[in-house]
Amino acid sequence: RVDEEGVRKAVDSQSVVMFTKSACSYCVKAKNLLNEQKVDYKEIDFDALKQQNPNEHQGLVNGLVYMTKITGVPQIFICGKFIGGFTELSELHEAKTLLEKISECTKE
Amino acid sequence: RVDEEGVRKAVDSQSVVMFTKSACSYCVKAKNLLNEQKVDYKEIDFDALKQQNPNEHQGLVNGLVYMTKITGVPQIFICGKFIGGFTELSELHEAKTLLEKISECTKE
Ligand SMILES: N[C@@H](CCC(=O)N[C@@H](CS)C(=O)NCC(=O)O)C(=O)O
Ligand SMILES: N[C@@H](CCC(=O)N[C@@H](CS)C(=O)NCC(=O)O)C(=O)O
Ligand code: FES
Repeated sequence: RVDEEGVRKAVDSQSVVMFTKSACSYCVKAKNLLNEQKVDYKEIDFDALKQQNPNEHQGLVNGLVYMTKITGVPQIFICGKFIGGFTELSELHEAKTLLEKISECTKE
Repeated sequence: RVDEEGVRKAVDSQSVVMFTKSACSYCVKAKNLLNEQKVDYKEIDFDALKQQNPNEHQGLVNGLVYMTKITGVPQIFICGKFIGGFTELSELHEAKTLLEKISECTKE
């Protein structure tokens, strides 16, 4: 099944949402970057989810691929918009536009 | 089973040998680095091997972990010696000692 609604709900629930797998160094680097910038984020680890809730897992995986057309991890959403993986996240950071993008939907 | 002999045979067969998984960006970066340096290497992709030869696959995986005490990928050997993953490989490259190490067992 394709749980597009579940993905939408997740990516709208917080200013930064990241889909990961537990053993992926690119996912670790993405998280480290956000931690260094003191940015809060929600992480959805597909490997952990597969263990805890296999039914929900497959629907979210399919929903995510349906929405972004990408099968890899990490997949990062800022303010509900898909921005890419670790490469794109670090490009935003290099361009000094990362915090700006996040602030657009973060209430102070 | 633990096919330590199979791993030893593989890592002694060429000056640079890398154990990878097919969908890992760190493995891709390690290969790109070697390609840019025009370094020949043997790649053993555990995901491909699992499909082609599941028996050999498990023995090699167990043998590798037995030898290096590390479960991750990539795992890189130069002149039969385990040097680490992508992080260690790029450190050798930064220190300008990578090609030197490789030449120690490469006949000209
Ligand atoms: N350029 C992307 C790379 C994404 C990628 O290739 N991810 C790998 C793991 S590091 C993956 O999940 N590959 C499997 C696939 O693409 O289906 C990024 O910077 O995050
Ligand atoms: N520092 C290592 C990282 C190795 C690593 O964490 N690899 C990940 C994939 S990118 C992995 O295989 N994790 C599973 C495990 O460690 O068992 C490197 O630079 O290669
Ligand atoms: S799995 Fe190795 S970097 Fe993502």
